[in-house]
Amino acid sequence: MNVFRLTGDLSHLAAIIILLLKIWKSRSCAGISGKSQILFAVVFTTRYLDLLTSFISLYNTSMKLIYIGCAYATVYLIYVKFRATYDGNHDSFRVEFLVVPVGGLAVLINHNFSLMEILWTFSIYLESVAILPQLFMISKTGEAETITTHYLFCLGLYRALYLLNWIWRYYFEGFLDMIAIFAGLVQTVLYCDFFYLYVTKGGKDRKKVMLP
Amino acid sequence: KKANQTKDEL
Repeated sequence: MNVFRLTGDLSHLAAIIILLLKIWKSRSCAGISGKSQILFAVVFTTRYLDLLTSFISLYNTSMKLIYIGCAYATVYLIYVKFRATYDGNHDSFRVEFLVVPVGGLAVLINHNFSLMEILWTFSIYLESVAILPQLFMISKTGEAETITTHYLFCLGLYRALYLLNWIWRYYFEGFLDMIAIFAGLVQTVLYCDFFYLYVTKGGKDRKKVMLP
Repeated sequence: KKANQTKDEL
């Protein structure tokens, strides 16, 4: 464990909690892409199946359970409890255009051709594009609530910190996982546009306007 | 191969 990975995990946890609390307290999921949240639930489910097969540490296991629990709770709030506030018209990204290519890529490019490894690879590739429906929705509505931008900032920051973690681990431990690094780069690049707007428009206006 | 180390990351 190193400082980049720890702050990355905490940033990821913060994002997940921020979103869950925002929906719960405002009793509304307006402006939130339910499709992205479903993709994240799939990402955690396919990646953390090893909860059933191996124990790494209390931290590892508890964080995985928290991530999975919050992901499904968020999906439940969006599609069941506050479904009346779900903005389905703007959440129109065709996720099959993500899931099918990612699934094919996971079968073609992986570290070894076993079910667990392919599911893990699928999860890594899917996570890198899972935020697209959310970013697409914001570009369609043209704005996002401030709290949503904080959620996206923490979520984007987490994988950027993981990139630093992989540099650290390569230098100190000789650890190298090109699949995770490649997907992490793609994931972080997708946020760059948002990062720029978040920093330049930070604090100026209540409703952050996002240029399409 | 290095990549096959145990998957200890989240």
